[in-house]
Amino acid sequence: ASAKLGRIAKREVLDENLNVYLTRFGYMPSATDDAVGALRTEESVRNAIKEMQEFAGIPATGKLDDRTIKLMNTPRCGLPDKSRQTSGRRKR
Amino acid sequence: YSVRHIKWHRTDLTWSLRTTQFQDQNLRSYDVRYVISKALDVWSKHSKLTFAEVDSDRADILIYFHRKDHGDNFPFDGRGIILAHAFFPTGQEGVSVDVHFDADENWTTSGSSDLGTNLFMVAAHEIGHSLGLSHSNVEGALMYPWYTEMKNGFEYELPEDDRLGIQSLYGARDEKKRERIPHYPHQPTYYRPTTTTTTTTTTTMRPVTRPHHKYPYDPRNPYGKHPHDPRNPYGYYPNRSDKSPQKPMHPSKKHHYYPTGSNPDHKPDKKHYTPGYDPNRKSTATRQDYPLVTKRPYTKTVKPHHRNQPHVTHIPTERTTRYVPKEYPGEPPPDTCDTSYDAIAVIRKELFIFKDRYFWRIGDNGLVEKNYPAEITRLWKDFPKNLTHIDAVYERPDGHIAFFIGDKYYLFAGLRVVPGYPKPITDLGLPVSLKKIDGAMVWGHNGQTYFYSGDMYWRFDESVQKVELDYPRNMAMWNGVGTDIDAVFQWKDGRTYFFKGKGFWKFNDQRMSVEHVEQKPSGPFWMGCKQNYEENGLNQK
Repeated sequence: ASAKLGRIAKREVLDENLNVYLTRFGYMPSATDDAVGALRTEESVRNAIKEMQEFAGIPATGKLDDRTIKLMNTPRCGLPDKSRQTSGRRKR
Repeated sequence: YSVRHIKWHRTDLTWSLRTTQFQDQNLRSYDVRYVISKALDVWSKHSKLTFAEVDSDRADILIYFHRKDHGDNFPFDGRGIILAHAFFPTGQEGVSVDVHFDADENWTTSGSSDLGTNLFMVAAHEIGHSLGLSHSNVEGALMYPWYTEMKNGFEYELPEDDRLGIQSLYGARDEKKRERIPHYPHQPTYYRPTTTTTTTTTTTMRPVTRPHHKYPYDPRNPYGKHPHDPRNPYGYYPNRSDKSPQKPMHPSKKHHYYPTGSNPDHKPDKKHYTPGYDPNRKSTATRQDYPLVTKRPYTKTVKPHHRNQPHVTHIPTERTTRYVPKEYPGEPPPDTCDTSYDAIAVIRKELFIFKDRYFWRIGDNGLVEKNYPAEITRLWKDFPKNLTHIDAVYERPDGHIAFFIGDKYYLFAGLRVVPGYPKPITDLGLPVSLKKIDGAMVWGHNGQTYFYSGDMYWRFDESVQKVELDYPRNMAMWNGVGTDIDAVFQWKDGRTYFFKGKGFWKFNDQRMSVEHVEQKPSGPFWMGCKQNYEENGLNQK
């Protein structure tokens, strides 16, 4: 587990993964949804992390602490937690 | 909890598993259907919702297994973080919603997460979405987005948060007004096409729920209670204490309420009429009244039961009856390449072949040769030390392994016997006169469990752990197999194989007949032994 945590803690990978993760699960607007998306500030990312931490019921530090990294490595449902994305799909 | 406020306007929903090939994942279709049905039960138990399985892409909830990008803007990521997703109801009649599982995950259908990612748990969560529930931020709730282990396996109870959520959408189940119909996945409610002629001819799908004059409509039970009532999608009495008359339909009747004519559980028609089946048998008969099934002496050719059944030539076997267990003091293990088999089953995705007090195992890399055949008690230590053989074995849909020895059966949870076992096979509803069963399997064609003994077979209802009332029936239904089989099982290819003597038949589940009249020798095919025979079997040896 610590090896896994060590791997994910690599900063360059983390930034990329973090953005994808937060966007995918509805904590940050995607770049296409929001023109500001391309200009994300550290503050907005911190708030998104905080929002996710609150939702998950772990301490809302706004930082990528061990519990948050562990949470992000936990298998989960692919639907967003916050309904920023359209998730309805019609068939027939 | 969090709801979408767009919900289904009906509470009687249908579902269908649309992915049926699981070659890469070692999943079996009927296992997945069973797990999905249990996941649906989690929700229906606490709401007014009912679910019926249909074989149609027009079902309300369609279930698929996909890989990577599959065209819905929610690509899967291979094995790992994202397990599945589902879509919310649209609120419009006739619009289906999808539930997608990541085919790359290491799914397990066993009800616990020991062997992989628990499909039951993930399915129950995703079905929550397809009913209109969003993610909950309550840790421990089923709709919590991150994967957590469920308690109690298939007996999982919906947490309060989810219960309140589903009841806010569909209301709580009123037990007094509504008799619960047991949902059993292996008896899908097929939608029968009916043709309506107006100016043009159109084909519509509607459920088989028409009132029938033989079975008066009972508003308390719209599905019908009689097993032959066409409104009853289950084929058995939903309420086992029901004492209503049981009068099977005469074979000459042309009513045929089932989608295909190849299933042995269908009413016998002229083509499938079996001499051993008494259509006029009254309901006063109990299971114990069924005739004694006795082993016949070995004969080289079995007389066909009817004109369509070919004469069957058997490969000689050194053993014709095992009613009285033999003792094997110091007897050497059987010859791997030259023996008959007592029982065969796929257990935990590995093939186990049993003979006398030994067994072989065949995994993905073929026969495990080192230290095999091994004594059965080496792996399943809770058997008595003087174990001489087992008669039949199969892995139940709930993951337990049932071994049959004489008139008793053992239930194992993995390698340990379940406390209280062995129990007499009469506990399963089999007749007292029955001394042993020859084979047991979960049939891939319909996911039902079958027991075989002599010239009879039974269908077994796993939900109530009893054989069904309309059985036994005659083995002639399994055309070409004959009687007194040694073993039967469904292999990973989804096909059924019957064994007798030193040979086997591959069975065609659609045509209900063996694919080759002559047996094929077992050793070369199953054990990888050197082929000492000409191409096709024993007569050309």
